[in-house]
Amino acid sequence: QDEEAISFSQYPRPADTPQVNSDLPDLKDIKIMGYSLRSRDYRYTLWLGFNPKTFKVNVSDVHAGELYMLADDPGQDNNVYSDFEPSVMLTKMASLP
Amino acid sequence: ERRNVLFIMADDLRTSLGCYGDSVVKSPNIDQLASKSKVFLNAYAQVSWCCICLCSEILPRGNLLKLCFVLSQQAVCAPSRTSMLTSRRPDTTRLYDFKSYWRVHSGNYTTLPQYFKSQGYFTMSVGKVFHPGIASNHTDDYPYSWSIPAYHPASFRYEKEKMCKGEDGKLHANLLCAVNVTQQPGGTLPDMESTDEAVRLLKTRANDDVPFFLAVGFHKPHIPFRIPQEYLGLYPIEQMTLAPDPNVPKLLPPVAYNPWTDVRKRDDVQKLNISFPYGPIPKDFQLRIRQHYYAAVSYMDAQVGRLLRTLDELGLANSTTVVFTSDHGWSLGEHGEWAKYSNFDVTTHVPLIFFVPGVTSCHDQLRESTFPFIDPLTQSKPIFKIDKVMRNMVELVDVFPTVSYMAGLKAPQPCPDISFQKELCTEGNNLAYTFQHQEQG
Repeated sequence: QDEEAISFSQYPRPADTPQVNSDLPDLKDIKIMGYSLRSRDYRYTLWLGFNPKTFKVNVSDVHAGELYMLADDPGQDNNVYSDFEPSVMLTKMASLP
Repeated sequence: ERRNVLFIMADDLRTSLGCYGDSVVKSPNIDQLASKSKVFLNAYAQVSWCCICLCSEILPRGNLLKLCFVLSQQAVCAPSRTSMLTSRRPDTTRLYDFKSYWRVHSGNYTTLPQYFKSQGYFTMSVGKVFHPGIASNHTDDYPYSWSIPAYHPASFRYEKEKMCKGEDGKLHANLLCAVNVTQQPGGTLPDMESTDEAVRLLKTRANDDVPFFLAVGFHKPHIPFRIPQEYLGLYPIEQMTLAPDPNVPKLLPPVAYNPWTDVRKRDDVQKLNISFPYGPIPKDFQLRIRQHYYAAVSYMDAQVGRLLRTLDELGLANSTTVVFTSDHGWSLGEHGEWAKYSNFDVTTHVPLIFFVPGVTSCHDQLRESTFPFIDPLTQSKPIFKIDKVMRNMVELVDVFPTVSYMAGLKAPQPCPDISFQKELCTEGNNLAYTFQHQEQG
């Protein structure tokens, strides 16, 4: 009961760069899904290729990543994703309960 | 014994509340509610103890890495509300826009009010609870979820029309729309009308033995900021400040940035000729947006106060569980963004407050009332002690099982890994244990 919990959220995008329907893409236009994982120490987000017909995400198709270490960066202004080896992060995610 | 439920949902309300540590906002009625409630400080999106592996079948052959993503709530109105009210994650509802009804699109998932109705409750909806339109079958999911058709305030039809007096003296569809209420159609505004109707409904249920579930969905602080102009006086513009980080971060991936298109479309914002997609909005206008948002929060807080006062006056405060939450948050200029269309914490962090009589508060029948109304316009900001908090992450899919249990019903069973065919189950946790458990660590 006292184990640290993780919360998740997601957001769809139609493209890699902002366009007029980036805020509210129709289902058929969703090409990328951003999955966020947050704990009390960090927020980690991967923007992954998404197939709106099958609703499947392709974890090999990483469009972008975000990582914010909240102790030093509570405002989430300093993305340190590129400072970490992606495979190391993915291994850590896989070991989550 | 079964408790009544008063379920209050604000629209686009971030944790800009006194009880969540915001020192600028005046939200005395919600703060008073929080002082007698369990406050979940970190309600973002869903948290799940089990890990659903959705990706293994598309991993390249030979890759031994098994990734588990538990897919949960997104910061957009319709999927967010449907997800919360069905206690299913977006990848179960498969709703990523507001153009589908879950019972047709995905599965015949039971909703929170529907469950209460099936257990003998009289269920009622006032205002924006389900997302209107196709997303709730054009009926707010009546009759499944509600004993009577949902009520919507008549004055809402003016919300997107040209109701805001501009500098030219003409009416516009502005973002910033503080008005003289007496000059509005009907001399009212949607959340005032909703509160009037909710008060009326509470009076009809006061002496009925059948327990009730009343959901009240306020339309504020969603844009446009069409609010009584007197609330702006609580936030003098000279005292407003910009967001602490108002610039687009250099290392923010372009895909992560949301261009706040709905804000841009408002007449007063269009006149500013802001470049797409990064802007920025001129600083003085940024201050005015923040001022109007906070004023909208105070206005909504006053409506919550009116509702809770009525609950009290009718003698229902000691037999009614009150839940206060929001569908998602709103960016106020952080990272150069506005609105809600991102994964940042300001858009996903929401208030979640549970008042349970006899559990979070002991009602002393000999003393003063539980929820005396506090007028933010005339009364000084009271200080409330918020001491029943939970800091660990919780999810809005937890609301359904938790409300059920705290009202005296059995919480729905956890969903199986594949739950499309299962009508009643929950992908959230029953948080009832947290009401008696002291958080460690």
